[in-house]
Amino acid sequence: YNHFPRNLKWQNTNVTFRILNYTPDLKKSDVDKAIRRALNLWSAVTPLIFKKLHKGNADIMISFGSREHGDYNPFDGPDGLLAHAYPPGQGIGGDTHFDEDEHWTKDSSAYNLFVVAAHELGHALGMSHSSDPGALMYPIYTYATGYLLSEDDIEGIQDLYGPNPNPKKVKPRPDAPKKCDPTLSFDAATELRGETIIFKDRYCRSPMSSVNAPCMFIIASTWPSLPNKVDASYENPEKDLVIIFSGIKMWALNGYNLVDGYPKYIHKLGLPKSVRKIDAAVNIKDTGKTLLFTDEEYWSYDEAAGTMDSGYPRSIEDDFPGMDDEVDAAVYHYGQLYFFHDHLQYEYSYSSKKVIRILRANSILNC
Amino acid sequence: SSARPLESEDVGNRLLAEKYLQRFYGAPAGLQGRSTPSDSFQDKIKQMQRFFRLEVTGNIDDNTLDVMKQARCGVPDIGE
Repeated sequence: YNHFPRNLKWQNTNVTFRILNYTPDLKKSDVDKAIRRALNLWSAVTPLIFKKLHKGNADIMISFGSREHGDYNPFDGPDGLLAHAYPPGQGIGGDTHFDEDEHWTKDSSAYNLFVVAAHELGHALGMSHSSDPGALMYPIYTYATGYLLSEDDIEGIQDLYGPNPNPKKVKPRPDAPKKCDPTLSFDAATELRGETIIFKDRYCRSPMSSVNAPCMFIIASTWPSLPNKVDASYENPEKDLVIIFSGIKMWALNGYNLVDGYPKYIHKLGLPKSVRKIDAAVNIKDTGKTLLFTDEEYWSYDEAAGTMDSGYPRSIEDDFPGMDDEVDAAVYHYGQLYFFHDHLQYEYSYSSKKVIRILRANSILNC
Repeated sequence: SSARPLESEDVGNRLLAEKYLQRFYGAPAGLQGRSTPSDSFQDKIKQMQRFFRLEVTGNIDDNTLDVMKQARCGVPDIGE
């Protein structure tokens, strides 16, 4: 996290705010709610108390405007700059402006007012930008659901104001996984049109950040309909689909689009109801089979026939000698199966049926 | 005269980058139109690449441009 120069902050924990005008994109009550929810995020973890004024001067004056809107800091039309806010202080200090040329929403379409307001009001309280992609104070807009403050955000605001004297239990979202953390483990992995995508907590990472997939991004900002936690994933290259598993449900993605009719239950694949979660999945291009790993066993699904192969489940340890007995994630390249378990990566030769190398899991991220 | 005439896309990307760096990294104004980015311009690109944990090249490469094109907050990433 970062603060503004001279650690600007409100000297009084009773801070006033006033909403000067409203966007036509939302009901007035929706705007009121979004602003109040955003302020509540910050007051829940500090001694700050926010009082709404309906006339006169408030510490934080909130307004919607477009292009040059009176502060010589013009907006730029749709997209690009969404909003800005000034650090605590007299006059314009604390004031928060939203670009009326954006389309403000209550959901994941266009720009979610609550998410942007929570970020901007962080500035109005003295937070500057964080370089942690998982922090609310990260400069780039990312739609997120659930609790918005990360540990980084909470540490930063409490560094300015201290903790809430009567704290309510909050569960900060995890900071972005550090790429070369030697203990890094993965939740899932899949190929996606020639790239390997890794899932960890709420984040996706692609080792070679391609043009349209920066090296790390938040799942919800790319696939808002996906859950925040992915258990397993695989690509069916024949159908240009990526299947994502979370709990007993599965989603099908065609590029960035969710395929109609999903999510479906994993038991549609022919798995027994006793299976409540898939740990890892991988499509073996050469055989057309998809292997589904659950606990210490695995199943084989025939993509062409759309049925589970008979004689399964089988033991992972028996069929993949040298492998650990459980798998977190798996991908298949050029005749090699790459299994991930905890912080290790096992390179398994499909032809010679044995583990030929064991590496750290994060070596796939060029660490 | 020997320099390859800049493609309009290169010029557009460089103007986008200069505007971005002025607004968010306090790059000095008036850099527009120089045929080669000045040192301070490259330093500012490196500063931005470090902030976003991109590969620090000092050049306006695809990943850097991609980040510059994303919707964001209007508050600078460094300084006043």
